[in-house]
Amino acid sequence: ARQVVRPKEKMTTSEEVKPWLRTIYGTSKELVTPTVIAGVTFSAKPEETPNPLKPWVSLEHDGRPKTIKPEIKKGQTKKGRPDYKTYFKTAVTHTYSYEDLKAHNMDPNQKHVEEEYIDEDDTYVSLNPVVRCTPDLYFNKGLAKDIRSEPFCTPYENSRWKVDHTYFVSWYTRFFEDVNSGEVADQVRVHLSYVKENPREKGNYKR
Amino acid sequence: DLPGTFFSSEWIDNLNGLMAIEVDEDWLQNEFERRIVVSVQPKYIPDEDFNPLQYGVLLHITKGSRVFKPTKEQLALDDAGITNDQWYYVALSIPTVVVIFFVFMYFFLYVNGKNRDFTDVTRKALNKKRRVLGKFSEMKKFKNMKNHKYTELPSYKKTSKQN
Repeated sequence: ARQVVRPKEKMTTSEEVKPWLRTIYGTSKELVTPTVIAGVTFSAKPEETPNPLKPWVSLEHDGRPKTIKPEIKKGQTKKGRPDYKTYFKTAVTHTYSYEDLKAHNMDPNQKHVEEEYIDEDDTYVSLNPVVRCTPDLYFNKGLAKDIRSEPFCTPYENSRWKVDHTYFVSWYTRFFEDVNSGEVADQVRVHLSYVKENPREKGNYKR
Repeated sequence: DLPGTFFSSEWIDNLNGLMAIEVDEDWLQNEFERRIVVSVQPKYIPDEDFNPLQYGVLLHITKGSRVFKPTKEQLALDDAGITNDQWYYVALSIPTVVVIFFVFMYFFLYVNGKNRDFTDVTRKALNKKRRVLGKFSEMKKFKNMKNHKYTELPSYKKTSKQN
């Protein structure tokens, strides 16, 4: 005889995400409408007090979202939010002359070049809870796994996308830099195309 | 309008570098699996210059998984004690039948132990062996026997007439 176990009810939240108000760029007010995609809430209202252990959303190899809860172990934060280093910063070089700095250990005719990284405008970027794609998260693809996957971080090559499932395609935004103008493309669009692979390309054709 | 492209999104801001795509069954075109390429076209590259295969990622879109795995619901029902276990009976009954058969065979042989006689079989096998030229003492079966009182007389190949 086995104890009858009630299957757990699937948690469904009936609460609706409500629009919220914020002030950007100092004075202009803006209404932000959160959206929920594949269980991930985008443009959610930030918490009053910043929480270092706030869960964040990472992506599986095939692009499915997964929630990561940071932990504190031995005084260190494990699985914390990824550090984007300077990938989304703009590098500016300043050249200072002796007149500008009047440093005591500087020759009168010496020039000092300093590189400064300017943070990007995170007004809208901060509303995205999903990990952003940086070259650190690239993977190797191709038959010999020797081709970098730039600009994509997800999905990995040969992933299987199933019908009626939602997957995230993520790419490094600064990869699309216009050669002529040197500016990053402000708009992009995603394409899905059919391909036919011959046996050789599939890699199972030996002779 | 790109060759082979069956889905193109709107122009979106290249801000987060992220886009959610829900796989539609129509894209499979009544096949179980299709091979696709995911590619991103920046605004400054016109359609005729854009090559999806240059930086695209090769994927499979499939209707589902080929291998049957119990879904969470089925596992939950199992936990609830609601199981359809006909196959369980089948799986158990086969070895049971085999065991019963062997037990029955053992007792049958045990009961008939007294009235069994295989001498005709052994004789036929030995006759077959005896046709081999050479001494008994050299046969594999008798090689290690030590109680030879005398050496054998030579034996010849029997012709079919002599049988």
